[in-house]
Amino acid sequence: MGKVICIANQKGGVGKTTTAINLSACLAVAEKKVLLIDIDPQGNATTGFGINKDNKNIYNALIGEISIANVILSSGIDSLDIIPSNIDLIGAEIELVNYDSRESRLREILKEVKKRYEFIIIDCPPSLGLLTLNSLTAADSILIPLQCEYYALEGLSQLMNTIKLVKESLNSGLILEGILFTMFDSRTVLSSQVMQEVKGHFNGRVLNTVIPRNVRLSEAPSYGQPVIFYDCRSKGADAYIDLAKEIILNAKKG
Amino acid sequence: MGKVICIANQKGGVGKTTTAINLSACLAVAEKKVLLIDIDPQGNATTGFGINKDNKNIYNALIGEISIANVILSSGIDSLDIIPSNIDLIGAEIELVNYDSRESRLREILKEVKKRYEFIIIDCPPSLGLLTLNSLTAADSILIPLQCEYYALEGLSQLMNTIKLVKESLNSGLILEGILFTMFDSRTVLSSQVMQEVKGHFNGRVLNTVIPRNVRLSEAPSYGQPVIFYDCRSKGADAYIDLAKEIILNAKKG
Ligand SMILES: Nc1ncnc2c1ncn2[C@@H]1O[C@H](COP(=O)(O)OP(=O)(O)OP(=O)(O)O)[C@@H](O)[C@H]1O
Ligand SMILES: Nc1ncnc2c1ncn2[C@@H]1O[C@H](COP(=O)(O)OP(=O)(O)OP(=O)(O)O)[C@@H](O)[C@H]1O
Ligand SMILES: [Mg+2]
Ligand SMILES: [Mg+2]
Repeated sequence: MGKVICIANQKGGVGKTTTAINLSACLAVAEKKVLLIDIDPQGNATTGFGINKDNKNIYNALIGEISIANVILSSGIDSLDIIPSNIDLIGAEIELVNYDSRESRLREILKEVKKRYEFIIIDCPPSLGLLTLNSLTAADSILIPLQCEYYALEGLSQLMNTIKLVKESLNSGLILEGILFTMFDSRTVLSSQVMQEVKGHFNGRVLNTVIPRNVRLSEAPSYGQPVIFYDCRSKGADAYIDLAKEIILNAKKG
Repeated sequence: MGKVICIANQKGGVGKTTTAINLSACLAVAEKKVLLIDIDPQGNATTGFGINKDNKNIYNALIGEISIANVILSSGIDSLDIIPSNIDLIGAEIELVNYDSRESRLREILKEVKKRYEFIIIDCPPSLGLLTLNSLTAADSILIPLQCEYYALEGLSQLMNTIKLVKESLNSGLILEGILFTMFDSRTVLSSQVMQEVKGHFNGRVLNTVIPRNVRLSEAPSYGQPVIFYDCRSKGADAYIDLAKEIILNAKKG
């Protein structure tokens, strides 16, 4: 039965899409059946796999125009499917406002396909609006990418508060998968300071895997490929393989 | 009469806040009278100056609870005032929806104070929602920070399209101040590729100043200071001083 992991953080540019794409690909390479859902109107996870944005997508499924099964595309990688997104999704934020249970639309429509996959990964936009709330409501756990920078710290307590509210009112089963340090640069004092501070405050809720800053990770999307296929010997690929192993282990402990 | 410059890009983490803070500070150091408005619920520009988030802020002024003049704070730097923000601003996206001219609330309330300043700089959230639309409607020009990375390219044509729509329906005077390359890393091929591509497509609309990746820029916010006060000899400070000069020159040509 598919474990739904939501990749979210309202701070922009912290590595949500990079984590969603590369974790999904590494789970698929480990022969897990995976579905990646792009619920960000920017559609970066969609183009990160070289997929055309003109397809029917998560927007059409959310507003009930088409069933979710009909927007699932193959990624080109065995055992990894993708539900794309595009700019139409901006409309969903306004259109969903009038639905009764507007925060649980995604959870409702996912019921149809959830059992086909072992992992369902959702890439969220940089906000705590209705699209992210839908993902948190549909999720079993949330993985928080955290850039090792000062502003990233600032949003963390706000995000933890939102998780608590969602757990109380929309999804009592929601747990924290963990905080993932991204773009860690061992040469700067700032990176280590932020890491120490977070480990101090959120002890036990930080994932063991740390993603280093690695230019191969930012080059890969321009080739429409996850880093494990673009450069499997890079530090970026190694880190996301480790992350996939850690996520599989956590799921077993369940 | 104050020139209003909106710092916007829906892509997250591209240097909007860093540009808003450091451009404002460098304009103030050049003895221009400046107002910085933080219209992002994350409140990063507010904490980047070490300002407490518990003050009355742009949210209270937007919903008409208090006049805009009463939420202006001193930054601690001569000739630079700040209007802070905080998480309450998330409520404005929903509350403003019911106002008649919901996109022009900011333009309306700014009329009261606009003539006190030579420059008004607005830091936007990573989205094209109502808060960014309000800023584009109030602005004389938009400055687009662009990280030299692949995903940053993707959002550019969407943003240009939004600017065109705002110009047609809400603010016919809106012009492009320019595209500002940020976090430019001369060691990577990707940075130069993105720069070439953008210069090719948007010839003549790119600012001459380029902001290099510089760790002093990301350290400064943890001290609540703009980089020109944190480390005035850094490459980051030099770049933002150059930017301020270029913006002043553009305003004179006006
Ligand atoms: N570990 C890394 N090393 C180097 N570059 C990285 C790394 N992770 C992400 N990047 C690059 O940093 C930029 C921001 O990452 P990404 O787009 O994944 O963040 P995001 O949180 O999804 O952004 P948004 O908030 O806009 O959705 C991208 O250009 C990406 O290629
Ligand atoms: N030129 C630079 N060199 C090094 N670090 C930088 C530079 N510009 C910005 N940063 C750092 O990169 C991160 C992202 O920058 P910033 O927060 O200003 O972007 P933003 O576009 O305002 O993000 P958001 O979309 O969340 O509002 C911050 O931690 C900042 O300190
Ligand atoms: Mg993203
Ligand atoms: Mg910002």
